[in-house]
Amino acid sequence: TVGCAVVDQKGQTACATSTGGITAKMPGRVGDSPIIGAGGYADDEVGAVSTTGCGEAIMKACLARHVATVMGTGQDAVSAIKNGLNHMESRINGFGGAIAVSCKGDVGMHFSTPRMPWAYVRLGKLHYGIH
Amino acid sequence: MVEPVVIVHGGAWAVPERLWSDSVDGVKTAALHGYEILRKGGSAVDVAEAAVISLEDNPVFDAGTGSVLTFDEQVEMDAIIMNGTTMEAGAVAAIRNIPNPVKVARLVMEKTPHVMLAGEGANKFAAQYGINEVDKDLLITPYAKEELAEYKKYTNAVYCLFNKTDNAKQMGHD
Repeated sequence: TVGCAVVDQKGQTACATSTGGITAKMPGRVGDSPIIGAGGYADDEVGAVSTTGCGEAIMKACLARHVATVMGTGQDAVSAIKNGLNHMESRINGFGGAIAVSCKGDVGMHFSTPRMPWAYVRLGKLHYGIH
Repeated sequence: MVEPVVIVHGGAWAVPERLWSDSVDGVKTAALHGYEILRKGGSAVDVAEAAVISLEDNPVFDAGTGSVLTFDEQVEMDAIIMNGTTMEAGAVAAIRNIPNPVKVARLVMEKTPHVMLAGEGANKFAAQYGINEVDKDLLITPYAKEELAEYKKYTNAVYCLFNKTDNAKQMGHD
């Protein structure tokens, strides 16, 4: 799975997520990625989110909307993602990761899997990691 | 004014060490590509789409070229795009043999009153806008084939052990 979250100078947000799914999936199986509020969510009043991981768990947790809702309470992006992932793990025993930007330009990423490659550019500077 | 940010990911999983370098290079390239479009005045939606296309075109990632295979050895992909300003969204599910499903998702968002198209209907819709299916072999990597073969070999081995009672499935054998 891959994804992107963006906020521009005007505070306008967008997200996108795309995936091939999981190896040996049943034909016709659809995961979280194309589901609004699960695989992605964007709202200029809050921010934008893209998720990845165990699709069935992410759908049950409505992970992207969960993260956006928590950001809307004023928490920073990383805390909001951690909140969503903790909820998903404790309630559904599911693992994954997410990236998020707030409408104010706060940026965050976190994952409960062993690794997730990520990168962001802010103030013209590139940041990246995988572990 | 807000300080603009573009962030991308390449999937949360147990990425093996041999893919670490290529995976990080891929997300760096996508983030920089998106930021360049943003710098040139592209919209947030333009940036999200372009960054994901960059990732879909990179065979190291499970999306577009490099997608993993279904049990039937097919390529079925899902994608979404959402505009936070208008709250419009578009998505495709189980679309087959399209290099960039996110492009079709954007077309669903902008050209239809719907939010999601799935399966054969999604492919037909894409074709109406000149996005035709390609030979699936163009999207399938050797790694995807190996993964599926390994899965089937392992599954067969486990289920053979429990063939008489089919307990393996009942047990949710790991």
